[in-house]
Amino acid sequence: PLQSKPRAVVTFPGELVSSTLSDLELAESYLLRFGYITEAEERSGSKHMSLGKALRKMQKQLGLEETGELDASTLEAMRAPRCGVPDVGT
Amino acid sequence: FLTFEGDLKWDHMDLTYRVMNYSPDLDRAVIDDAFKRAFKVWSDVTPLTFTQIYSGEADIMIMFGSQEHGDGYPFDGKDGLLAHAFPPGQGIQGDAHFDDDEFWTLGTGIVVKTRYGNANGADCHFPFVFEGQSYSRCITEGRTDGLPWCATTASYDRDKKYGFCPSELLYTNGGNSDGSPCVFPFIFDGTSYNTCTTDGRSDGYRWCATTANFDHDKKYGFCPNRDTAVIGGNSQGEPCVFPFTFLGQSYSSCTSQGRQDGKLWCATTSNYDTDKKWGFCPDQGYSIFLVAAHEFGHSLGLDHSSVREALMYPMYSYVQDFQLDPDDVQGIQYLYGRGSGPKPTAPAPMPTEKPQPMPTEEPQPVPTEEIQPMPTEAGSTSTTEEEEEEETPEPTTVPIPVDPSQDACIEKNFDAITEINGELHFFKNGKYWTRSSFWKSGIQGAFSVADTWPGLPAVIDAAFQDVLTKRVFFFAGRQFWVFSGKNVLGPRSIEKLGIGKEASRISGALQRGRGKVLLFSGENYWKLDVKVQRVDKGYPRATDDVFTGVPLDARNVFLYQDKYHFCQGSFYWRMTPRYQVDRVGYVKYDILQCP
Repeated sequence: PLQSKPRAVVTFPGELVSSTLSDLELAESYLLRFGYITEAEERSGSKHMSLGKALRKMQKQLGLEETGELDASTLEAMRAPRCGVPDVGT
Repeated sequence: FLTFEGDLKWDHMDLTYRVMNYSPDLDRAVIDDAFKRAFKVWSDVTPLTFTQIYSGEADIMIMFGSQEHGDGYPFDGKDGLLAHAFPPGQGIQGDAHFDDDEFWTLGTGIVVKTRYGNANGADCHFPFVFEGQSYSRCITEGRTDGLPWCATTASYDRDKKYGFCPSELLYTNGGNSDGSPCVFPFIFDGTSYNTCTTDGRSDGYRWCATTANFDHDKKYGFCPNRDTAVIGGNSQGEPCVFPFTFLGQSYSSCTSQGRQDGKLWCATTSNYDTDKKWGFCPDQGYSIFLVAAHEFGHSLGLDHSSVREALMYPMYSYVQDFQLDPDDVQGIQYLYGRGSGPKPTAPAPMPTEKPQPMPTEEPQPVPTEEIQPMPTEAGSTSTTEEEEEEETPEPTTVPIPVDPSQDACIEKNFDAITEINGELHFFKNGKYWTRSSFWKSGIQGAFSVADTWPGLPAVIDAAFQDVLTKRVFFFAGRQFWVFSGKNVLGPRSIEKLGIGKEASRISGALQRGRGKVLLFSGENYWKLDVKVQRVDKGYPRATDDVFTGVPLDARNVFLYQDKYHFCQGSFYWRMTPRYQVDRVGYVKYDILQCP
């Protein structure tokens, strides 16, 4: 049955910010955390260019289609449970 | 696979590990066993050994923690990051940390190991029937002491098998009370407590006093999670309270209301609206065995792999019958060499650069040492046919490399692989390379197929040399050619051999001693009598009937050093004449011996 009223979305105390990040924020934090973007690139202005390149690098490493875009399968991979060790760099 | 920069690895093989603390999600015996099995994954294929110690500094220190847990690399609550580990070395190097905001199981839901009762510590069986009622959690029904218990078979009424569930009323973990249960109420910091608490701690673990007054006795222990305990949220470990009120509605079971991610949660007091106490409900959880095996790979020096099926792939996925992928085996044996298991070899050392003969020069194979007799490994002698009398192979003209810079090591796969005159031949798109197991001259080529075997198509599917006559058979599509030196008979249809339309192409061949050869196509094979050039009656047969455990639609099948090789993708499966797969590895690194 249709929802009688729109689902209320509640921010639960103790819930980490990460679950309410926008897709772009999620992507940037993921790419930075796992070494696809360096802090320097993150600070520099060329974020958009480096984002596409970093996305392509991540898609290649994880065996995804290398689109350079923040597509559904890439976002799904970013939300999937994984090991905390970076994929690139030390 | 990848190793860490500088191929970080331990400088000794007998490694020690110590479990600093335990997750309240699982009985510590279950955790100890999972870690032991996770280390065995690696010791099975290397000379490494792992010994658990219970005090002092071990090579690999293991701990559970949540959020910031002391190493500057905070975890992130439920899901997301599950664990991390550090490459080999001193101090924190080599250590492995597991996020205790996760729900640790063996990958298929809660594992409730019982204590006492009459079931010898068997796990709860959910659901179970008690007094005609079905239960899917531990209950206190039937008892007056409030101790949660469960049946360890589907029906207590029938089998009377039971045990007590993890509960702070039964025992505690760690602390300084040797597992004594909590005492309620207890005094802490002048306040009376009737339940476990996280007060006084920053790591979120629930604890209790094991005497009536902690302020006085300082005796305490950590509370095990009950089977209805929530995960993460702001009440890790607290049991759900049903019914509870949320946004004015009453809920008697876990719900995903209020969330966008569909995760099930519950309140840990009767009213969420007023108390805002909540947590996620138990789900399948994450397999502590699988995640530990992955993290221990890091602790031994392996970085992440890009092979999806590999254990060292960064993302978690539950597999029932876990097996190390060849990529993992290659990686760990690159660092520590072989173990008692199958015998892979570390990648060959970089070949010293030898000036490649110019295409006009005849490449002179340089015997760097006396020709070694072919090593016959135990169990590799053919058990089905008597040995063949040796014939001197026909003199063949030494082929002229068409382009020595064409590197066989960049090919992803080959059209055909077979041994001709004692040298492995790798065919691809009209070119071929050879590698001799006698000469240490590495890979020779690329040579031109058309120069050596005029009239053959550029792309072939299979080839073999008849042991007796030294003639070489080639297959492409439904045609075959027979070469005796440069003289050729063919092309003719494989129909003439008695192979029906069901075979669109031949993928490989295994010589079977006196004049017999097995020809493989799809998931079937035929036995060819080379002399009469007809397949025996009673064929085709299903490959799986005999060659169990190898890829059924292998791209290449060939005999080499008395063993059967089945290739698919970048891997090969090697089988002894007794039909035992004794090795899985990389065509590129093991057979071609690329750097």
